[in-house]
Amino acid sequence: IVGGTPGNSPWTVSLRDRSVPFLILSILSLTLFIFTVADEMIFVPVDRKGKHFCGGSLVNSKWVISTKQCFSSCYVDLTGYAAIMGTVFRDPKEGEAGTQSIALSKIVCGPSESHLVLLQLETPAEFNERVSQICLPPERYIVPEGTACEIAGWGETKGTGDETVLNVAQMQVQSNSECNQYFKGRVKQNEMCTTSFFGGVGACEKDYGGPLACQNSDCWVLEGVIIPMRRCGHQGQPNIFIRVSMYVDWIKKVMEM
Amino acid sequence: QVHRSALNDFQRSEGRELVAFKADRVTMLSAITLEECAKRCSESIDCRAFNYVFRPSVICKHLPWVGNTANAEVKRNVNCDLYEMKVYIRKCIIGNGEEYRGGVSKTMSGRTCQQWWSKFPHDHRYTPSSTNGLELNFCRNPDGDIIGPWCYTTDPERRYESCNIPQCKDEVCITCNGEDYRGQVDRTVSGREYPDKSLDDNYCRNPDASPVPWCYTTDPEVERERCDIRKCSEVPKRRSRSSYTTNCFRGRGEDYRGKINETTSGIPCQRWDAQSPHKHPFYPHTYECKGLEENYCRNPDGSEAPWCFTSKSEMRTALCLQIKRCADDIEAEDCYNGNGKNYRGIVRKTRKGILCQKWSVNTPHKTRINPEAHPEANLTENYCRNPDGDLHGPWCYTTDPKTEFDYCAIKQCAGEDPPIIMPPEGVVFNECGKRDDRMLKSRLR
Repeated sequence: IVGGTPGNSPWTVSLRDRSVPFLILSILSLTLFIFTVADEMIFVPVDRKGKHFCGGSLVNSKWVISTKQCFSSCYVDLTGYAAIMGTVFRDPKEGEAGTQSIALSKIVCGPSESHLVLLQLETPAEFNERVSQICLPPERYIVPEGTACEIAGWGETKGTGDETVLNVAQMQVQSNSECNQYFKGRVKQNEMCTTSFFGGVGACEKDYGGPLACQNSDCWVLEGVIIPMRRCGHQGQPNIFIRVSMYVDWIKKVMEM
Repeated sequence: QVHRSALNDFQRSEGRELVAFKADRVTMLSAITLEECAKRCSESIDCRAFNYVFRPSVICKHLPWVGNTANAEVKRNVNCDLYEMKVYIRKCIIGNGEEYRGGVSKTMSGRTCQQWWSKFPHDHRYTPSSTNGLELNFCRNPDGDIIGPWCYTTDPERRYESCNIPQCKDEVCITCNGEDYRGQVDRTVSGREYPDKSLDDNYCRNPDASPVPWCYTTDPEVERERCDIRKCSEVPKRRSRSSYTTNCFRGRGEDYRGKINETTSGIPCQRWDAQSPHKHPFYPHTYECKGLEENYCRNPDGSEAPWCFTSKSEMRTALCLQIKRCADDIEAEDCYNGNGKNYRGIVRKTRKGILCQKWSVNTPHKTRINPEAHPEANLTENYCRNPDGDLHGPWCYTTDPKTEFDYCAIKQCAGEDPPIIMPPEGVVFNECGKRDDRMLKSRLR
């Protein structure tokens, strides 16, 4: 999240990949990588827990919604993948109170063009003051312009914040017609926008799949899902999300079936 | 492991049994471990293969022939694994071929070899025994000659000649980094071997995008080492050009060859042929089939998606997730009006190409929506239908046990969009979306 501040978002989960093979892990890790000449490598193991790679939202105790962009296919083998919730820390310590880490057991791809996936948790999440589900909007509901919303994630801050804790950024709904002035008509009906602040606020790498939650009296409703955009928190650029209300019928159908 | 396992000398064929065509030459040992069975076979003078039966009880059956011997038959048996001595099935040689026990019996010029037991037309001093492998008229190398296996010939004019049996390391060359290598080199460049974790493929492989095929070794001091396998002289593109994509990526994006050269957050990528600001092992000339041109986003190592080293010294790598994923839907075979509730076509495939399950059966998925529950929906056979008025079109249960239902390979007829519904005012939510903001302050403290 660019331009955010540490915050609380009990429905936001961190999706963790499986621990990766030595070679990849050693290369992508910034520490403990030892390199020898004559192109042979000595591998030094680093910690083997999965890493945070994308966000998601709890839409009920057994299902998390995220974006397909985070997964290589609708049939990806989820062995070793997990969702962590109940903590504001990106890498909570072993046994940190209130943290729940639950394996992912199934992935269901949404209708084409939705770029959404539903991920089933192997065991139901326990709801408490740290973990709760977010409301789903009515089907095909258009959230009014100006509604107060927020995005949340543990992703890249581009130096504007601390990536080891959950960051939250506030923004308001912008109508598609206004948004299309900036994006020259490319914003579709199944997408929605929020205003841009001049300081540049928005989601970035590893926030994808996370929530755009909008206030409705004293509740928060999942109106959008974060998808990758070119550039993050770019000054003056509105943020685009997938409009969840277009797919509430599919979400409910999957959870029922 | 401290000792070298005898199993290293055998190639395993899972679920196979070598049928004994001479029952009297079979030795049966019961209730011994696989390791012991292999050890005894190696030590036995005429054992060349063994069946290791593990159900209903463990039996080790030593056989004096291998599957490629005349009259031998290998059949399927899920309760048994076949182990054959590699030296008897290998068609190439390692080193000078002294261990070669293959069945070639012609010299490089095509002359037929003379039987080793015979002294005619050429007299010689070699006598076949149960240990020196001088069997029939097969090429052998009893004197460790550097030319490799040879034989006396049946041509009076030519006493002996090499059989020109290829070196295993040359027999199959590798393209790119050898990811597709399936040859029979089973030791490293310095001769170290692979532990016995999985014998049927203990040959050198390249499962993790290393520069060349490699293997773990039985040397406790050396965990893994690369293997010496000849590089093909011409460098064909490993995959046909048609699998390459330029404006989207499939799967993990290994075949992406587009020109996006910045990360999702807009940071320019570092050139692959540069080592600053980040040093890295992915030299374009070492990974010549991975398309490491310029500073384009690529996936040379099986990561989740195309990525690159960034030009920011404090950020080593980043994914290029802004590149669209190619739609992996198959071609639509029909179209529907509205939301497809009245569709009565005969498409029976999902958008991913999976065959639909019949509406009237309950396997692999129990159908809560079925012809009894929805008599009006024309749920015949396994044709795509929309009995519940799904706004995303006709769907079906699928024959893939992991995918309960999916939308079909049918698109909406041109120019139709389902209407937007404006719900009534004052929608009330309960037991969801509640947050206790006071809690955050206490936790962060």
